[in-house]
Amino acid sequence: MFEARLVSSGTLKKVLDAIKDLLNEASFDCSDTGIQLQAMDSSHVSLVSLSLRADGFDKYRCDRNLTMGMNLASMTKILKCANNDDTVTVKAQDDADCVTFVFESKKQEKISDYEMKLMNLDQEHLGIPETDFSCVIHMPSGEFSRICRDLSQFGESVIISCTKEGVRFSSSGDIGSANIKLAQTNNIDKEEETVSIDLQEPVTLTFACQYLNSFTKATPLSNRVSLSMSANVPLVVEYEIPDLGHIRYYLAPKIEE
Amino acid sequence: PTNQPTLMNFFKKK
Repeated sequence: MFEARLVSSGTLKKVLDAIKDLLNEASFDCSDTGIQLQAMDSSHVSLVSLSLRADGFDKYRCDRNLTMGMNLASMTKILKCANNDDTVTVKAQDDADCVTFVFESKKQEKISDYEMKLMNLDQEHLGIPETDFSCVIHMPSGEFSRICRDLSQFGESVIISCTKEGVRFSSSGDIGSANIKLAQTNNIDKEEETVSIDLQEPVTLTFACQYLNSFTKATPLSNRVSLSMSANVPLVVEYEIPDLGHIRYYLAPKIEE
Repeated sequence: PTNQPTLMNFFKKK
């Protein structure tokens, strides 16, 4: 028996919004420690790694490890049937071929359940080594989203260049070029607005805008984001999901031909 | 001109 309950359906909707741009379907691996998902987009350029801890749920039970392959468009249809403040419970029997979503309104006067068929997905898991990154940038997630959106008007790629002075995002194309520089801030009063840089050595890498913009669909999950970079390794963009877990995106850098 | 490699250029399959 698997059962996981969240007081707010809105949280699960945000998690789904954060992955469905990149993935059409995904396997949710459930164990007694929580729910994990690791999947690459169809072009194998980016990877989503989601972790939801058991203790972040209001109720969590997983008697046997279970992998639930879900079509994310179908899951989206079902979650549209929930109000954001409805409680959601995800349930499945051991070895089940379907999963049930139960939505309960605040006052319990409306209870609905939706059953969805599960899929057998061939998943390719990648072994991701622990890396000591040359630089880690912590910044407001809304600012990162804005920068990706603004720069993608100019070109298909963004160059991210991090030094001890700050971080520079730049893009260029047919209409011209754009540069955005962020300096490290020391505003302790408004910690969530700070930009901080842990730098071992300066790094400059180039990334496709399209994927960065998809990653920023996680912005509603967290007001902070971190960007971890080293020369010639994939970028890691991480959003902490408060009290529940995290979502990490990996993106292969572009290289000079 | 830049080239877009896949993640398999960096990570091994499990």
